[in-house]
Amino acid sequence: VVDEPITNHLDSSYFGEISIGTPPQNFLVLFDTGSSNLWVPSTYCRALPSSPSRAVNHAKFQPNESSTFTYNGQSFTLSYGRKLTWRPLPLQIQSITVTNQEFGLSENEPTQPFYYADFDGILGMGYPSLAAGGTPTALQGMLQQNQLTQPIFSFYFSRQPTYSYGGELILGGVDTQLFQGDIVWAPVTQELYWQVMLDEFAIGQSATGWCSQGCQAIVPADGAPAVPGQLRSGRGRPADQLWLNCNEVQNMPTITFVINGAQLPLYPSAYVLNNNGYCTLGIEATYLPSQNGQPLWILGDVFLKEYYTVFDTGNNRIGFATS
Amino acid sequence: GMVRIKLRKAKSIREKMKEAGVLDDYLKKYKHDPAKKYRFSEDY
Repeated sequence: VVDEPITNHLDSSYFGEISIGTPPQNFLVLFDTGSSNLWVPSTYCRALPSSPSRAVNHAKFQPNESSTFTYNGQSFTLSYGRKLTWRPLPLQIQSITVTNQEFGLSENEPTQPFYYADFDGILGMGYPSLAAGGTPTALQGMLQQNQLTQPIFSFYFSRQPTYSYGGELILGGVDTQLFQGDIVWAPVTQELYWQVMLDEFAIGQSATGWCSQGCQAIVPADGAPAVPGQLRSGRGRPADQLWLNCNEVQNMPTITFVINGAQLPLYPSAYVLNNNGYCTLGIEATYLPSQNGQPLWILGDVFLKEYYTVFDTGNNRIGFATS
Repeated sequence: GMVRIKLRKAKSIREKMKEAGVLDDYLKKYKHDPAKKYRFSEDY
């Protein structure tokens, strides 16, 4: 097992509470549309030597306190560490109960950055084909056990998020009070991640043509947005280190994503982050292409704050509406 | 059949590592790319 740093979650900051086991044990988990496994730390978790306190800094599942625990003898490996798979236990998310949900327990702390995470584990909401070890996803469990009215979930991110209220995940439908206008739907182009085709990208009034040969956009609910790095040639440093003059923000252009023929603009007030008078660009660069070689875009939290986003597993499509 | 789960927004790992003074060294050691988690090349 080669542990890879959990750099892919450096910018994750929205999470919610679930319970596992009988009696229920509570955990804060990242609802991650970019992975498909459910895992939490356990009392078997060993801290890495590089951890600041040599102690695991999160809520840990205690098998001995669950009346139904049994190790099923399997393990799976995620990019940031090995997980032991446990026999199905009840998973509770508010009033939703999945009676038999397989999940993973960390047997080691998944690398140094995780120590600093405010969430304990991850509940993957990607497609089942992405699940390491072939374990059923939590969403599959909810659907198979008829826990949801519709095979849909949707995210609302508040524009003024706080620790007590950062937004909502709605399981089983959409909340029409959280968006306005129509929902623009786009078909999922690959049933692995939540990925759609990006037709065009415009800066100000000008179409760039950067997607004339096709672009793919992933819609994660777990991190910062990113644009293909080649569009930022010459900068030579991550976008998040670009300091901007806050007084100039109003003069910056609107950027517009065209998805399935619909224009989805992002105003500078959305993509420039103002932290107590210090402004930075809230968009990172990525240098990795999509699986078909087309430029990969990531529509992260900056985008989701502006657009209520619906993930429709029944029709394999993603919907966007003005938040 | 429809459940609303309140999300909390906390500081990101990046922000907390920065506050702890360990981010720069970490990023020098490990190249970060936001698309790294999307492992298209791996055979899932």
